[in-house]
Amino acid sequence: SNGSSVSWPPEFHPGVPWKGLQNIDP
Amino acid sequence: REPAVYEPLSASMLAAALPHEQKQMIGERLYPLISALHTQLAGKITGMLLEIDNSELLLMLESPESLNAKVQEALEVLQEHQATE
Repeated sequence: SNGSSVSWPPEFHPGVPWKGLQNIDP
Repeated sequence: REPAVYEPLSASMLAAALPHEQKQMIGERLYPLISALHTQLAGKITGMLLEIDNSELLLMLESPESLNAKVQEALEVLQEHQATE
């Protein structure tokens, strides 16, 4: 493990649509 | 480049938005506050905090003490997580 590909947590970037919540029920 | 300025978020503004828009609206306001504390990790910390309930996030936006406490918690979790990677 080189620690360079940590997938969690999803990062928030201002002005970029937030995609961190794929498990929200409609 | 000037930072975007957002009006304070109210519960009624949030209620009028879709769930993913609600998180976006909160994130846009949360990020600059967290960025002032932890520039490098602001994106990750904001992402973590956005998993919290919106009602609690609204309170955090109005209370620097609550926000700082949660940011500290998130940092510890993040460091623990990175240590296990």
